[in-house]
Amino acid sequence: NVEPRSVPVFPWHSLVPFLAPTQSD
Amino acid sequence: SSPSSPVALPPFFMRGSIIQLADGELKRVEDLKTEDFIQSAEISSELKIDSSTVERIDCGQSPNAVLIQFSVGELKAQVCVEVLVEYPFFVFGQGWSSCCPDRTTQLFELSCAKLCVGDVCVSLTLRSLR
Repeated sequence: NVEPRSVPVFPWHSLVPFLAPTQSD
Repeated sequence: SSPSSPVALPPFFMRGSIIQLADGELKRVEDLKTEDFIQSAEISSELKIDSSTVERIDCGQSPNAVLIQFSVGELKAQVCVEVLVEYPFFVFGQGWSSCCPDRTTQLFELSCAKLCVGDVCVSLTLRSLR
């Protein structure tokens, strides 16, 4: 039996650095 | 040969990586558009998209690093990050861009433009922080 290889799926927000804390709106 | 050059870049920048948008849609990293980030942030309860303008690019402390100073959001918060020269940022309306696009393409097969002062990058902040 060959098990299907799972392909990693990454969330979209992983691609974007958190650059700054939100300042008060 | 050259000294060890650890590739500290996360695996999801490799061409062909599967990225899940906030609505569940799957796209390859090289196919992402500005709208994908905007729409994903719009339906996210935690994250808010912000624009970060590149103000300065200087040499970092290690040979392959750069210090990038951003001006973030309407309040122009000054943020400085040190990243490897091949680290890609997503520029509004343009797509992936790095300080050394040739190296990004070589390492990750990800087509990149040259990141320049004045470029406006996609960034995120947390909605809930007050």
